[in-house]
Amino acid sequence: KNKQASIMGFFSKK
Amino acid sequence: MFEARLVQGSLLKKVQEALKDIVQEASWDCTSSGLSLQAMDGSHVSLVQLTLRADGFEKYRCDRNLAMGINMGSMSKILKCAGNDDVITLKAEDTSDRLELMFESPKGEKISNYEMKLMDLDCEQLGIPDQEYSCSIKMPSHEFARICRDLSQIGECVVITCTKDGVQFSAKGDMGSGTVKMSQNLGAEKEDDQVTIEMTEPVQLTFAIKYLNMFTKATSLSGSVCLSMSNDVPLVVEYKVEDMGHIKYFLAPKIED
Repeated sequence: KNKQASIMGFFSKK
Repeated sequence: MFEARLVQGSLLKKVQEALKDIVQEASWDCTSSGLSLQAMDGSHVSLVQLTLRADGFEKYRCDRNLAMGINMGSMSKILKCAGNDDVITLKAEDTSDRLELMFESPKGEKISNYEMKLMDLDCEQLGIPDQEYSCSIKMPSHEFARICRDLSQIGECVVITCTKDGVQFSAKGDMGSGTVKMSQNLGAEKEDDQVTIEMTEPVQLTFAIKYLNMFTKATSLSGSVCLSMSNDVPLVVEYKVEDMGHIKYFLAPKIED
């Protein structure tokens, strides 16, 4: 089963 | 003082239509180099980034950097009051909590002025890494929209597989499955009709189709769309805004639980 990843897991906070 | 005049006002109307379903509120950042916006959807699954360069406007002035907090629903309502052929001018004083929008008909006989309240927004900005992608696919934007619309009837997810032979979009659901394959087509007469695939490594990723369908609201901005993918990182769906900028949508993939 696939789970939706969050975009925040890929881009760091500025 | 911030002032930006765009003769092809329809571009701003289209940009707004391309953003409003994904983002409810956003900070429009004005600097001397142009207008930009970065915002996530409410579920933090996708991110949209808009750039409109200053040199794309007929007149552009920005004395001090400005972050205008805008309710996108309100902005849409007001921009719908502009005709497709109208010239649009945006204006804001440095310390004002309002954005002025002026719409001029092409012959100048009708001038409409609107004022929109700005909001105080505490937006989280993410650093988007500048990276090389394993696959870059350029295809007609209407084909991409069609594929997303068609496959969303079949299932909630689309698997995008890119190899040197082409790019394949597949979905499956309770009623069955569907697959659309696009092959490279360099012979098309119009550049927008071409399908080009640049690949250093094959890629397969799974995405929620509903987000891709929202991205395709930008279709009227550009005849072609570029998809950039690498395994295990967000997909980038890019539409050019004439020669003045772009809208880039980033979508986090579905990953194995």
